[in-house]
Amino acid sequence: TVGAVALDSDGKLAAATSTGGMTNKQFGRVGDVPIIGSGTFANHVAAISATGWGEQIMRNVSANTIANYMEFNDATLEQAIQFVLSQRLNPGDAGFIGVDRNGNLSMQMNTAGMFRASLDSDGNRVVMIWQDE
Amino acid sequence: QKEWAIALHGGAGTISQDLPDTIKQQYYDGLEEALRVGELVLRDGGSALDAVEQVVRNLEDNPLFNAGKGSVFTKDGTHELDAAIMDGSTLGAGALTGLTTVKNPITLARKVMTDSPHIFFSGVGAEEYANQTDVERVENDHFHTDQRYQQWQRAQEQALVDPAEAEKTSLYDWIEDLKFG
Repeated sequence: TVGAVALDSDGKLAAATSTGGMTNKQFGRVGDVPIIGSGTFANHVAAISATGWGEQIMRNVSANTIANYMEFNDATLEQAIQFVLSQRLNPGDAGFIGVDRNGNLSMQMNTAGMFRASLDSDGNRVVMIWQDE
Repeated sequence: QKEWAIALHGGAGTISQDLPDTIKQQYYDGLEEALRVGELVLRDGGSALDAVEQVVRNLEDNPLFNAGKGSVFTKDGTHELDAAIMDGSTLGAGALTGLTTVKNPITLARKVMTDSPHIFFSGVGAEEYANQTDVERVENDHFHTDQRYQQWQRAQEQALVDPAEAEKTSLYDWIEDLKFG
């Protein structure tokens, strides 16, 4: 699975995700990627893209839950993703990338690794694979 | 407040720290290249939608990642692709599942969002929708890579021996559990 989230200079947010699914998947199996609100979501608060165990991400309507947690709890993007990873999903389930309307970025996972990268207009650049890199 | 910002991912899961340096570098290079695509769009005042579409297209075209070329195999030995895009400023969204001949599913997802009154097309219907657009089409074997094919063959063999064990086997020598999409 691959994905991207962005904030532009007009203050608009967008999210996109694409996948080949899971190896050896059976006829008609669909994961979280094309399910708006589960694997992909963007509103006026944040843009989120997920990767991981699709069924778990769908059960928890994960991407939308992250945005809602921020909006209704006055939480940061970092806190909201942490909430879903630690309180809703199980260890080893998933990873998320997100950006909020202020351009704050977060890339977190409860798996051993996630191929990820980020950059902002201040020049903060991150390219990582493992959790503890 | 940042003027612009972007993040991308190329999948999560079990990624061994023993990944050979040469392969590790290929992944870093792939991530850097995709990031550069997004940077160029946003730095020049482009939209967030353009940025995420272009970045995902780049990753779809990179055979290292499980999307577009380089996608994993289904049980039947084919490739079925899914994609979605969402515009936070309008709540517009477009999504597709079960595509088999669209080279860059994310671009078709954007057309679903902008050019159709609907949000989600599946399987045969998604292909039919693609027929009404100018998106680039390919044969299904365009998505084939030898590495994914070998991974799929090992999964098939493992499933014959012990289906339960196959659920736990790490298939891409260093990367990704079977359960992950």
